[in-house]
Amino acid sequence: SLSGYSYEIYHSLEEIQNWMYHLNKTRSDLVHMFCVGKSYEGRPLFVLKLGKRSAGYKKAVWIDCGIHAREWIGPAFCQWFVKEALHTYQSDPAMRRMLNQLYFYIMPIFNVDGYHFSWTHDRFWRKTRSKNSRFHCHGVDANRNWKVNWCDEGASLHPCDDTYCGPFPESEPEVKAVAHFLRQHRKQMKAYLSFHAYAQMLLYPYSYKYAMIPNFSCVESAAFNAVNALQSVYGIRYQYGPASSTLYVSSGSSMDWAYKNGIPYAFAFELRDTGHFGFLLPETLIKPTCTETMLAVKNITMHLLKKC
Amino acid sequence: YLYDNRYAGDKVIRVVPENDKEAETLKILSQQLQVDLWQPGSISYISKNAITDVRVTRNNSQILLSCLQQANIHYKVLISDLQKAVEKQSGSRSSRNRR
Repeated sequence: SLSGYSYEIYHSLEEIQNWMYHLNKTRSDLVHMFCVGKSYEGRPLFVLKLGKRSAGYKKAVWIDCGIHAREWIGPAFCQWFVKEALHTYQSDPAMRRMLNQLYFYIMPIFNVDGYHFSWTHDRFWRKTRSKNSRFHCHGVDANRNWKVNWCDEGASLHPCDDTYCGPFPESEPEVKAVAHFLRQHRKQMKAYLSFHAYAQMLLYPYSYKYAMIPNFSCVESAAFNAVNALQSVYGIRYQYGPASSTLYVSSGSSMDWAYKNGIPYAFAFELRDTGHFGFLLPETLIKPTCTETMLAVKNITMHLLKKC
Repeated sequence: YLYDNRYAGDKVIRVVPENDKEAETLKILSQQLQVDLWQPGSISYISKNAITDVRVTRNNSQILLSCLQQANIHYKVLISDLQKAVEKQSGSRSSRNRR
C-alpha cells in the first residue's frame, strides 16, 4: 500500500512504476497517469498529471527527473514532490492554490532504460541505452540530443563519449516523445524544470551560448528567491545563473530547447551535493535535499502565479 | 555484493587544476586512463580552476595518483573504495536484499 512506500530510500524502476499505478488508481481526484511514448528498449514513458481537475483552461508546469541515469536523487525528488502535493493539498494554502490554478506534469524517470541499467549493471551509467550501428558503445546523452544548437560546443560526435549528441536531433525515442508532448502543449506550459545532480546549482538558459535571455530580470529574480528559500531550510547554498557561465557551455540541452520552444521559465536543478558523495548521495540525505528543494520549487511556482 | 563487486578498489579523485599546464596534463591522463568523469560533463571542459572529479579503476588509480604526484598536482581522494560506498549508499536495500 502507499502508506508502506518510503520516500527516503531509492527505488527501482519497477517500484516507481507500481507507485505511479497505485496513485493513479487511489488518488484520481488529483492524479492522472498517462504515457507519452516508449523508450528505446520498449518501456513505457509514464507521466503523472497532478492538479485539481478543471473544466476550464489551466496553465501548467513540466517537471522531469532522471535524464541522466546515475543521478538517482532526481527521481527521488520527483516522487517527493508528488507525495508532498498529495499530503498537503488540504492543509497548505500555497499548495492548494498551486494545484487549483496549475497542472504539474511530473515525469519521475525520463531515461527509463538507463535507470534500469544503473540498477542492474552499471551504477554510474549516464546515457540512454540505444545501440550504435558502427561502434560497440551504447547510449546517447539525452541532454545533448534536443533540437537546439544540436551537437555544437559542449557535445561530442563520438558515440563512446559521455556527451554523445546522437546520430541526429531527437534520435532518442525518449527525447522525441517528450519534445512532441511539449510541442503539443507549448501554449499551456509556463515553466520547465529538470532535475539533475550533483553540483548544488539552479541554472537557467542559455547553456549553448554566453548571452542574456530576453526575460532575464524575471527569471533571475525567480532563481534568486528560489535559492534563498532553499537555503533557509538547512543553510545549503546553491549557486544560480545562466548555465553557460555558471556550469559550462553545452548544446542540445532540454532546458534550452524548452525555452526556445516558448516556455518562458526553464530551469535545471543540480541537486546535492558538491562531491563529497557525488552520485552516491546517501539515503539519509534524501529527506533534507528534497525538503529544501521543495521550497525552491514552490517559490518558483508562486512566482509564476504572480505577474512579473 | 551489489553489481558483482565490480567497483572494488575503484576510487573517486578530485583535482582542481591550478594552471593551464595542469589542466592539459589532467586531460591527457583522463583520456589515457579512460576515467569515468563525474564532473565536469566531458574532458573538453577540464580547465584551470574547474572542479574535476574522476572515477578510476583500482589498477589505474595507482598510475593516476603517481602521475599526479610526479607532476606535483594536488588532488583529493573523495571516495577511496567505491564498492563500499555503493553498498553504503543504499544501506537499507542491501540489508533488505540480505533479509
